[in-house]
Amino acid sequence: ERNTNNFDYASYHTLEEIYSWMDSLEAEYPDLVTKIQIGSSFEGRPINVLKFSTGGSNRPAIWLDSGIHAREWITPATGIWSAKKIASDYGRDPSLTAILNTMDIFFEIVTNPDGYYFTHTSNRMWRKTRSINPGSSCVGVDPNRNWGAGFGGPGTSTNPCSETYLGSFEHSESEVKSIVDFILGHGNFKAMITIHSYSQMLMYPYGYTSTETPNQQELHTLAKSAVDALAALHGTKYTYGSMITTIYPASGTTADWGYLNGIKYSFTFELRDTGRYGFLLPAEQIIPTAQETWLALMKIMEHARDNPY
Amino acid sequence: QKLFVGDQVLRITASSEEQITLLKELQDLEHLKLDFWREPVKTALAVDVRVPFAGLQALKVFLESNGIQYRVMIDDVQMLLDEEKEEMFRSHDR
Repeated sequence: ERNTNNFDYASYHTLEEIYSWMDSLEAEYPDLVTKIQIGSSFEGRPINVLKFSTGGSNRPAIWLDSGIHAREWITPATGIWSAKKIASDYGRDPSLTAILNTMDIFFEIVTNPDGYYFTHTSNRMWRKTRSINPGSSCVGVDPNRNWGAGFGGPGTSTNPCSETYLGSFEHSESEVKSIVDFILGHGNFKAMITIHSYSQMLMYPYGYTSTETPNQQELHTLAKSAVDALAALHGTKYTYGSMITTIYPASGTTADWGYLNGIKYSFTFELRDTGRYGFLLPAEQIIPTAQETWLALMKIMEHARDNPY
Repeated sequence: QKLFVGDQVLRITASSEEQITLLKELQDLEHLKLDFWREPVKTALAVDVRVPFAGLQALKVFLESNGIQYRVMIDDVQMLLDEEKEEMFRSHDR
C-alpha cells in the first residue's frame, strides 16, 4: 500500500502500517499535512500527530484523538478514514475548506501506541497503557482515568489490576502527559474531541461531577445536532448528554480535562455498537462507521469555526 | 500469546436497581477475572462482560439464581479473534 489512495480503509491495520500511512499522507499533501511527534510512549514508540494547516501562526485549533483504549480498533480505523477525508476534501468541500482557512486541525490517530501494538501481538483485548506499576505484577494504566480533572474521583480504581486503574498520579502516563504539554503549550485550542467505542453516544463534560457546566445548554444543543447528522446516513441512533448522566461517573477523563483547561467544545464519542457482537466490530462496518461519524465531527467543527470565543 | 479459548461475552440486562447493585458487587470478585466492557450503571444500559471459561458456570449460576436476564453475545472469544486474524491476513494478501 504505497499511497493513501491504494490503502484499504475497509480493514484493520497494524501500528506500523498506520504510521507508514501517515508518512504517505504527509508526502501526498505537503502543503496541508505535517506529521509531528509530540512525545514517546512508555515503551519508546513515537506519539505522532497529523497537523492540517493552510498557514498562519498559532491559529485557533481543533484537537481530535482516537484509540486511547487500545482494543477499540474501530476508532483508529475511523481516524485514518477521517484524516484522509480532511486532506482530500480541502478545496472541494466548501465547509471544510472554510474551517481550514481559519483553524488548524490536529489529529492523533493512535493515542495509545504501546497498547495498540500489544493488541496485535499478545492480547487482542488489551485496553490500558503498558507502563509498569511498582509493587504490582499488573501492567498498565487506564489513560482515560489519568487526566487532571477530578483525578481519583468516582468511576476510577486504585487497583493496578483493574481495567480502570487511574495510575499513581495525574498525567503519570507519557501518552497523556504528551498531549497535556502539547495542548497547553499551544494555548489556542477551541475544540477537543476524543473518539472511543462502542456504545453509540456523544457526551460532553462533566464525567466526574453531576454539576452542569456553564455551557450546558449550548453543548447539549450542539450534541443533538451532531447526532442527528450522524443518524441521517445509516440510521445509527446515538444517545447524548453529559458524561455522568449518559454513561456513568468517570473521573480523570480527556473531555473533562479539555473543558477545565478552557476548551469549551470538548466531546467524547462512543462509536457504533451494531455489529454482530457489540464489541469487535466486523471490518465491513469500518467505512460506514467512519462516514457517519464524519458528519457529526463536521457539525462540531463547524460550530467551533462559527462561534469563536 | 494469551488465548481466550472458551471465554464468552455475556450481555446482561438488569431490570431493577437491586440487580444493578448485585452486578456492581461482581466487579469486586477478582477471582472471577471478569472483564467488563460496559459496566453496570442503570437499567436502561446493557452490561457486557467477558467471562473467562473457568468462571462461566459460577457467573451463570449467580445470574440465574438472582433472576438476572442475560444472553451469550460471543460464544467463544478465541474463535472470533481467529476469524479477525484471518481477515487481516486476507487483507494483507489483497
